[in-house]
Amino acid sequence: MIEAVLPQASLLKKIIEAIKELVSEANFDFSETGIRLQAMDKSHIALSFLHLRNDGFSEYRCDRSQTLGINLESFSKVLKCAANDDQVQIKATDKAESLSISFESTAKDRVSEFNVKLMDIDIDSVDVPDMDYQATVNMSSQEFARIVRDMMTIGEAITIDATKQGVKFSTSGDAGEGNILLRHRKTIDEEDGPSSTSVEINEPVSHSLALKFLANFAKAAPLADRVSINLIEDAPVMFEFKISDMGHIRFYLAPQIEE
Amino acid sequence: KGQQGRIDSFFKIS
Repeated sequence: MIEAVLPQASLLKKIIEAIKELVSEANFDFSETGIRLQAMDKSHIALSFLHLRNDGFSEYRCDRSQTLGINLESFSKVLKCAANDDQVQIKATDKAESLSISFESTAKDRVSEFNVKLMDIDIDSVDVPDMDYQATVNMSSQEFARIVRDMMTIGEAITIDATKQGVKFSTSGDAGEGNILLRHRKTIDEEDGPSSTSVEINEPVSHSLALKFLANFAKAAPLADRVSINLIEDAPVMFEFKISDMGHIRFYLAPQIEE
Repeated sequence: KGQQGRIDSFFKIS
């Protein structure tokens, strides 16, 4: 038996919106400690990783570990039937064939219930080793979304250069080229404002990445004020959006490699 | 310009 309650449906809506473009169907692994999801996109270029801890839910019960295969488009459609402030409960019995999702209004005078069919999804999962990143950029997630949008007007690939001075995003295309530099601030405090950027660096590092994937990652911006971009030579770049007090979404993107 | 890498060429499939 699985039962999980979130006080606001908007959080679950944002989580599903952040990954549904990259992953059409995914296995949700429920255990005593919480929910995990790992899925690659069809082209195996990006890996989405979601972790929601049990203590982030207002109620959480998982009698035995269970994997539920869910079509994210269907999940998203059902979640659109909830008001943002509705309480949402998801429930599945052992060996269930569907996931029950119910919404209760704040006044508790309206309760709706939907069932989404579960599916067997046979997908490869990968081992992500712990890595010592050479550089970590911590920046506003809104700023990240804006840079991705701006760069996409010019090119299809983006180069991220992290140095002690800051982080530079650049692109080029048939129409021309452009770059945006965010200077490193030592401390991120109120004086600097929430839009400031920090770059923790051991060694300068540079990666070229496909912009269309970053545009998908930027869909997680409503979940978190900040995003961290973790870079290491010759390995996928990791983008992390923390989900307040309960977990995170991480996206790993394979870099472009020299031919 | 480089060629697009794949996640499974960096991380092992378990």
